[in-house]
Amino acid sequence: PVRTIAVINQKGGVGKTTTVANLGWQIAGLGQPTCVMDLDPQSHLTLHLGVEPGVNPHDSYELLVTETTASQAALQVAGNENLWLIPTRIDLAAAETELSDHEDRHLKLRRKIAGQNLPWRFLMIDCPPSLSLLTLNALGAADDVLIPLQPHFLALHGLGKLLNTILMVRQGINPTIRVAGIILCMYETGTKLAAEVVADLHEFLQASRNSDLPWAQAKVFGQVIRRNIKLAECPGHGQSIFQYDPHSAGAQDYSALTGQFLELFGTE
Amino acid sequence: PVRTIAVINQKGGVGKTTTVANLGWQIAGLGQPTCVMDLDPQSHLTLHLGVEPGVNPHDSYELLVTETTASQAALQVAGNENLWLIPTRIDLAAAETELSDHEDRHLKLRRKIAGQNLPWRFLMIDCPPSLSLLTLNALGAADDVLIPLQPHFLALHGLGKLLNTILMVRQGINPTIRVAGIILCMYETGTKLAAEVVADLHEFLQASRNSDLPWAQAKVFGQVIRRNIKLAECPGHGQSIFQYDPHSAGAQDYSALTGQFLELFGTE
Ligand SMILES: Nc1ncnc2c1ncn2[C@@H]1O[C@H](COP(=O)(O)OP(=O)(O)OP(=O)(O)O)[C@@H](O)[C@H]1O
Ligand SMILES: Nc1ncnc2c1ncn2[C@@H]1O[C@H](COP(=O)(O)OP(=O)(O)OP(=O)(O)O)[C@@H](O)[C@H]1O
Ligand SMILES: [Mg+2]
Ligand SMILES: [Mg+2]
Repeated sequence: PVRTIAVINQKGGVGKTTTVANLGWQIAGLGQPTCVMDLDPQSHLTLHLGVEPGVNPHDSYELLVTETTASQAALQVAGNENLWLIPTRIDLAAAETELSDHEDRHLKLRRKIAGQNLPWRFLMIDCPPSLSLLTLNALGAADDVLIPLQPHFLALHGLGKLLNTILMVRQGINPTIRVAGIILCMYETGTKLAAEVVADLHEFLQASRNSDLPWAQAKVFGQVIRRNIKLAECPGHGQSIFQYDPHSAGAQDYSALTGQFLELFGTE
Repeated sequence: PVRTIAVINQKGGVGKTTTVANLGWQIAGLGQPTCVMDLDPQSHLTLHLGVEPGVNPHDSYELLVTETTASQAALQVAGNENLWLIPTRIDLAAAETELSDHEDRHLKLRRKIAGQNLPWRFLMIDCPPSLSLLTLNALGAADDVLIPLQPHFLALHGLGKLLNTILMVRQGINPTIRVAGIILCMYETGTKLAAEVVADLHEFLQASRNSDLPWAQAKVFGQVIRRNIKLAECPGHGQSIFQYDPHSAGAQDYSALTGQFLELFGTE
């Protein structure tokens, strides 16, 4: 069965979309059939992979509000035969209002994924910068959560709230969800701030190692993603970093991260 | 009467909070009584100015959902006699649901500001990274909009949607709103990407110069805010950049920006 991974952080601009685009690309590139899903009305993952929002007849908006299935909503990404994308469009912003009087509004996505015979090994969901209905749908459907984190004070501050939300989801609609890992993004090597924040993070996780909290087993990936302007250039060309500049520091970092990801999750 | 300025960009992590904290601090520091308001449940502006979210009896959540007035919700910021803060707390995230069946839910903030005899020259509102009810309340109450923009492709892409939302607000609840300016944040000097994005931005604005669109007069501030790690360190100390490291590039940039802001808005 597909392993569903929600990539979440309500703090804005910490590298969620960049991580789903590049990690997803490389996991597929190593032969693991992978689908990435855009669940942010900004449609940045869709753009990042070179697809025009609103053009595909089916997408994640349809997945939530109509009978469209995940397989129907997925399109194969040019240049990577093991990669699929469920794109989105700006209309997704209306889903929250349109579903507001549905009792099961938090479970729409879970119903479209759980128990379905989907042709992918991994399904990775890019979420918007909020803890709204769209993000709760991703948490309801996910087996695991990956948290991209910029090693800054404001970004670390919100982590507690995010983890509490995941705990609530575990006590409610999704009793098996767990936090698989934290990915340090936009890392500025040599800054005191990054070192302090990372130390704080390890101390925080250490304190809950032997608990049954959803983040008790969370791993801070050893490979950090360094700040690298090429990672900000490639979305403008509709390409992953591996297509745009395979020898850049950004490509090296995401390639090494992919190796650590597959060690953690295993391959088939 | 107070001049109300909404600082908005639904793209996450582009420098909204950092700009309200530091620009607000310096405008007040030059003698113009200023209030900054935290309208993001993350409460990052509140933290940035050294205040604990949820401690103050009145805040922006109360302002929206109770009879609390703006003056009651404001507290004076230690160390800057002309600066006030309307803090917030995480409960603000619930305001959207709590107000969902109020006909006038978009006008709550406007009613608390318009026509009130407030003791400030400027009121500057920090918004969350979305175009939800909280942001629409800020747009409903604002005379002007300032748009912090990181010169990256993904950040520029969302500008069109933001401007269209402002146009809708102008055609509906706030007929005089205008876009006063765009502030380039986290600017990485010497990168091709920044130069390209800035060129695109100028071209886009040039095309609507003689129209009656809300952004026809929008100015791209000549002073950019360069990427500078001190700006990411100071929130962790609950200080503006001017308290934390007044000689840093970050303090120089925000100081020069303040001069250009007051040229545009005038002083009293
Ligand atoms: N390691 C990096 N080095 C340099 N730039 C980066 C890096 N990772 C991401 N970026 C750029 O920084 C910006 C923010 O990244 P991204 O959009 O992936 O974050 P996000 O968390 O998805 O944002 P949002 O909260 O708006 O969804 C983008 O312009 C992206 O191109
Ligand atoms: N010029 C700069 N140089 C370096 N770091 C910066 C700069 N401006 C802001 N930062 C840091 O970058 C991160 C994002 O900035 P900030 O939180 O102000 O953006 P935002 O738009 O308010 O984000 P959100 O969308 O989550 O509200 C923060 O950690 C902040 O400390
Ligand atoms: Mg994103
Ligand atoms: Mg902010």
